[in-house]
Amino acid sequence: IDSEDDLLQECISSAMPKKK
Amino acid sequence: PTPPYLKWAESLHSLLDDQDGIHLFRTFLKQEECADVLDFWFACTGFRKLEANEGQGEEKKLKLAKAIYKKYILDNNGIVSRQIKPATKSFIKDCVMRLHIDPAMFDQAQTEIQTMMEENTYPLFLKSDIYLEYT
Repeated sequence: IDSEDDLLQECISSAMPKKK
Repeated sequence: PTPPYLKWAESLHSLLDDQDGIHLFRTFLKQEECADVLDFWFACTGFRKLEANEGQGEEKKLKLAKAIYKKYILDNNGIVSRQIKPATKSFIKDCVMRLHIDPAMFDQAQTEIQTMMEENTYPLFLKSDIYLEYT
């Protein structure tokens, strides 16, 4: 089970632009 | 071609659309002790994206909405919470309490934080030693 912090980090990372 | 760091000065969105730009801006915000503002902005975008993805569990959305609420909104002294209007905070609290998870529930808060960055931290960043040294 993901901890809340992991979930948040995953969410933040998913919103970042991918390397060009 | 225009070097990336010149593009960063065009708009906040140009800056937040570039990995190196985000990294440098975050370093600056960390120095100013307000990196949470940027993390919150991305968390809101990520939350909307999650909703748009098929196959994501409702439970995960609820857990994430709660996590964002708890970390950035609940503490009235937090840097993010202080920049968000009371009515906007009540709206989000209401959504979380009633388990009414909506893809747009953080949109207004994100807009308020974005306006604050555009008017305050972003112009300061463009004048900061961190940015000037990088260029």
